[in-house]
Amino acid sequence: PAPAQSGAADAQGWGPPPPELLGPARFALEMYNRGRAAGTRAVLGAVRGRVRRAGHGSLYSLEATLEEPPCNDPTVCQLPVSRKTLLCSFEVLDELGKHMLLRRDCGPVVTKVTDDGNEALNSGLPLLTKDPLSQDFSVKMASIFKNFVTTYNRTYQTKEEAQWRLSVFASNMVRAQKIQALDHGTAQYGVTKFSDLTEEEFRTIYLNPLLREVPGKKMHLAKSIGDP
Amino acid sequence: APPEWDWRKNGAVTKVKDQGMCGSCWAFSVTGNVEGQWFLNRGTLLSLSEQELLDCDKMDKACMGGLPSNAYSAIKNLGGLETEDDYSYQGHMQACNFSAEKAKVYINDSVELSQNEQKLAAWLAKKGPISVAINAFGMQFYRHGIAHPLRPLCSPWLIDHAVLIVGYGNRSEVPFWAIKNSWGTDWGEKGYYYLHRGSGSCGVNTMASSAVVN
Repeated sequence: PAPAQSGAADAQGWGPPPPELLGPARFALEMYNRGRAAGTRAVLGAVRGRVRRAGHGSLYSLEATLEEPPCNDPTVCQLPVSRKTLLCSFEVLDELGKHMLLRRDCGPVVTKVTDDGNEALNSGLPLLTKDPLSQDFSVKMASIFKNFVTTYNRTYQTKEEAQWRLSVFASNMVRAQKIQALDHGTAQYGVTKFSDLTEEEFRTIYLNPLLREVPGKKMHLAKSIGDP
Repeated sequence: APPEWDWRKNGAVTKVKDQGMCGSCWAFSVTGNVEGQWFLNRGTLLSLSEQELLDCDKMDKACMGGLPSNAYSAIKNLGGLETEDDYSYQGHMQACNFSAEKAKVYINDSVELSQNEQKLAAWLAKKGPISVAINAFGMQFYRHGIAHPLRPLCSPWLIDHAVLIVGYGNRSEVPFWAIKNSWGTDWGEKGYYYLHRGSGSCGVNTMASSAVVN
């Protein structure tokens, strides 16, 4: 594995967990095995990932292989499974030494990229199809995107643009999920009329960076209510 | 301050508007505030022109952004605001076409408000909707409910969107600000955004201001 950069284990290759990722990786495994009896717990395999630091917290995005133990107990699993390898992605927030599992996605390891004949999807989602996400995820995403196009009456000039917007839409769905995980109010995030815009486009078109860049005219302070 | 307040129920808020593909949120935040001030001090609710600010407020940058404090000053110097009907919104900058004779409202001054959210609530309940500026983190995908992003992700130092607070209250004991946005009624809760109150969430208390109408 590539040596960890100081202060950031960024975009590591697969291999035993680098020291920086060991803590959150073990915490994620502990959460995964919670409630399981001894002998039925999964074991941590290879780990890779990166860390983003902000304020007092660090957000670890990890990908790890987990080895499920053989399962011969018919009451636990219908078919005897000798050993199953899962590929999981975890998001772990470490705030002042306290870990919190924000997201967990696990699925069987996908050994090859399936070609299901849906070019718009596959070519538009190069990253995703390489992810361990199941095929029905892609089909579901395509139908959600189709609903979006109908609901908000979207038109795209070319097939290429449609493919590009589909891939932006799909990655925005993942972003919305992350924002959802990191909100401790009651808000719901998901598909909106801006879901086919990249973050850059949205910022440039709809937001107003001047607000933080330029001090406005000085105004005097209003009296508080009830102030004699 | 009363436990809850909503100027939409008291006739001080016009319908939700749509800034289109333009960074003119500052103009909508300010006209929304002036609409409320004119209603509360002169008794008439008028829908006022953002396009006039885009075209004629030379201190600000139309679709590239602007500041409420500059906009108040521009309204004062121009001599008032025309109505939406008289000077309709185009969503991009044009030559200034303001005429003082058509101005239906004027303002005398503008003030900066406290950063204490309890004082802000008291001010709002007594004086009217407040222009504020927030960090828009998460708003691209907001659908409904009370937003309360983790503080490191919605820093009060990265303010990038101006909106209008029209009320406040509690939903299942979660305190909120009711915020009128300018992205149309097909975004958020019929055009409104609900943000956690009392924790300085997304910098909501850092740039509160209002026009003054004598």
